[in-house]
Amino acid sequence: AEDTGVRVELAEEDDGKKTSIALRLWVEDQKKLKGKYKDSGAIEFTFDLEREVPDAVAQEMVESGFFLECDMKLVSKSIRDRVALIKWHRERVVTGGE
Amino acid sequence: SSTTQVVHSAGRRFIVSPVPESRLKEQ
Repeated sequence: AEDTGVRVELAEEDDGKKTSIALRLWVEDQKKLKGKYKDSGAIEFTFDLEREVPDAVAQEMVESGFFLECDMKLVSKSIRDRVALIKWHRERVVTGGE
Repeated sequence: SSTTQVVHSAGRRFIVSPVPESRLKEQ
C-alpha cells in the first residue's frame, strides 16, 4: 500500500472469526501530514469489520483532537488499507488452505 | 503508566500510549 506516513497495525491477533478487531494507529512520518500534528502517541481502538467504515473512525479521531480535518482523508486511507489487508487475508485463509 | 483514554461522544474508546522508538521512521 502507498506510504501515507500513518501506520495502522493489528493490536491483537486475528483469529479470523471476530468481526470487531483491535487496531493501533500511529504517525510514522509527520512530514506526510498537512496539518500540525500533536504527537500524542499510538492510538488503539476497536473496529467492526462488518459494520463500520474507516471514514467514520477517522472523523471521530479528528473530533477527538488527534488530527486536523485536513488530514482526515490520509488517516481514513491508512485505516482502509489495513482493513482491506485483514479482509484479504481472511478470505485467503478461508478459501485457500485446508 | 502514560496510557490515557479518550472516549468519543459516539462511544468509541481511544487508548493512547507512547510509540516505542523502534517503531518510528528515521527523520
